Amino acid sequence: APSSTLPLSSRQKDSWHLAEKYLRRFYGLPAGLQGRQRSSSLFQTKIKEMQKFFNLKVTGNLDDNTLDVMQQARCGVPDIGE
Amino acid sequence: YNHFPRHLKWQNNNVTFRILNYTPDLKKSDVDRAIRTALNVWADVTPLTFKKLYYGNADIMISFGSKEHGDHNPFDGPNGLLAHAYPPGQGIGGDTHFDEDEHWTKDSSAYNLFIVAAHELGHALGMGHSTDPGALMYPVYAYATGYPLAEDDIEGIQALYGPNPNARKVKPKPDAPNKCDPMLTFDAATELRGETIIFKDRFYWRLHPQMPEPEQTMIKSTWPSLPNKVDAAYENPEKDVVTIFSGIRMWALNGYNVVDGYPKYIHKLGLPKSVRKIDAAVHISDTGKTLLFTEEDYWSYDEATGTMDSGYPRSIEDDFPGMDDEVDAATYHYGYLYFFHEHIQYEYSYNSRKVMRILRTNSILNC
Repeated sequence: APSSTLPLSSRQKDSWHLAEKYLRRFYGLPAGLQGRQRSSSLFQTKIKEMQKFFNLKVTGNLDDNTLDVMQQARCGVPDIGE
Repeated sequence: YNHFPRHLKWQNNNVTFRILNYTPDLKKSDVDRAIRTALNVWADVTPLTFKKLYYGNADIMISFGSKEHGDHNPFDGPNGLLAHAYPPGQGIGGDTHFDEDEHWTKDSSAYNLFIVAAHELGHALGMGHSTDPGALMYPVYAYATGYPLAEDDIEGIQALYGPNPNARKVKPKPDAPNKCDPMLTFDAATELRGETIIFKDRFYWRLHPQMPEPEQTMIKSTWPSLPNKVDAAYENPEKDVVTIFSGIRMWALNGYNVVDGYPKYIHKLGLPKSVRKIDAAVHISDTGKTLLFTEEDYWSYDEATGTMDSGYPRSIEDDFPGMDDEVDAATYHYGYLYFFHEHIQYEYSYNSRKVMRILRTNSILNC
């Protein structure tokens, strides 16, 4: 995950925003400031959980395959937890 | 499969449901049929029975709504979230909501209500999401025809409720193939605009040269009009067409679109009527010929003239020394033919006319 201190392009910001919403809704990521979220190990852990669930390569990084899955039409029930 | 925490389930096998409102996208009777059929899918494999109520409180309250619709779990407009349901319990437990901002259909043209309803009602009965891409309870939408439950779904629901004591035999879909199974075999393989497509059962893997990890998808999610199983496939890059074979029929794809006028019979290529299936197909761009493999023989088709070359069929074993006598799938790259037979892959040099390497079939899938 990129450091929160480096400026992001608009496309990268959209990707991180999408991922944060996705992980919050489906993987129980707690709400938090986006800047702090990106570099947190919890954020990476949640990405890994999602990648493991979908049988993607588990890297903790927001690669294209991971983002592709996050944008697919799906059920609104969380994948893990209550 | 997964269940919800605490394995929530209905304590009484007689479950009631009520449809509170209807989407204008479909006739009322189509919605009723989709919901009833979706419930029957689960009833057929469990002791559960479902009774429809027309007023009052039912266990499963079904409704269509958009954005914020009363449960503080808002939908999001078209696409994205399609629906959700709550696990068994009092009050909102079991309730099932569909996003009215989606376009609901009874075919593959938009989101198929029956498929989504069967998935959501699985949640309403206690099923969580499955990690198996072939399971109905996989979280991502995928259009499919035929019997909707995979073995994984049936195992999951019967772990909660047990089997149907009056069960008629059902034929569940097989679970998604495991790409790292050392005994994995392929049904077909082809190039498609720079990517390699591998077909296996109802699924295909898409391999991009720059991305080592293949992506697995259901065939019908991408091409709803293709059959559930593919026997052979090849790309003619000059025409930008991929031909798919299944039984005695063939389809032509232009990218991800099926070309009009298909399917056609494979015999249109000049094959005799005795050929009922093509095992593998590969286009050799250097010669402009397409090789079609059936049982122990193969044919050579001239793409430029649209005719079969004379002197065929010929024996695979005779013309490709070192190879097995049958082929499951084949591809061609830079002068090498890659033959897949059972769990073995043969790298065959077209110029040297010999096998250069032998690998596992699934080594191409980053295993």
